Amino acid sequence: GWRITGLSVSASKIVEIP
Amino acid sequence: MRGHEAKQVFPEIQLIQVPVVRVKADLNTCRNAGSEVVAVLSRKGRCERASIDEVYLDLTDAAEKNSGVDPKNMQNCRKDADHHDKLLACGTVIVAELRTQVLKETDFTCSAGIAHNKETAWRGKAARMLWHQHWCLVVEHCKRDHGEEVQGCLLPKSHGSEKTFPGPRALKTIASVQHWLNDLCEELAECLGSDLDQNKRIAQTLTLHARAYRSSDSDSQKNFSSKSCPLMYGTAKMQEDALNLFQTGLHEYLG
Repeated sequence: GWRITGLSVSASKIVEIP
Repeated sequence: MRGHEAKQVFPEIQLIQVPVVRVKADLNTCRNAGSEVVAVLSRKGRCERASIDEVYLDLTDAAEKNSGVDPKNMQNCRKDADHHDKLLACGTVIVAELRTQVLKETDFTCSAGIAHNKETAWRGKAARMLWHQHWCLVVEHCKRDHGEEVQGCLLPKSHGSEKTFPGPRALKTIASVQHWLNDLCEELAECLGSDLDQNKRIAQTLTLHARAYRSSDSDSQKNFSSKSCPLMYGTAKMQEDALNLFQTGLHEYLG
């Protein structure tokens, strides 16, 4: 079996709307 | 050390409860407070927000031109001090002024590291933090020809939401992972929505990180690889994509 001790989601490559 | 443990060691300690959203610390107060500090710091030089409570600040121009602190006319420097040494000295004066101004205008204290490049400045700041547990950190960068240049960026370059599950709280089913990914994606979607409304910015990449171990091998050094995909707006779509990324990563992790 497996265990998860940390989770993260991130959003990158942020740009201004042209 | 957790609160109840700290209370045993230091009975007089004053503990406060931070705001909580979705069973996680709500960092919005810190994020907004950081913006107040950045607004003051950015008056003196190019400012790059490195995290919720850290910035890089390029004070080269201010150090060169700051009225009354011309490095060429510094009388108290050693004779062998070169121009860049004098820039650092000017930087300390400017940083001292900035810290005073930040304290005066926002009530926050800052710690600073001053060097010719970002990495060294950051290490200097970290050393100071051992002695001064300040809330906000300032790093100064005085010369542009060593290492990476400070990018003019007052807004964060990424958004993230995370949760740890130490010890017996470790997740062990896909359903529990999905539950938490849904929460994390909701929070991330709120940040993205605010950024879109306030700054007219969109993010293009969604990344999932996880820390894992095998229950039969808790000392395993194998890492759970980060997984990314194009970010599609909409909470449900992000939740679906995050779960797919997790399952791909888990599949690789388990070999």
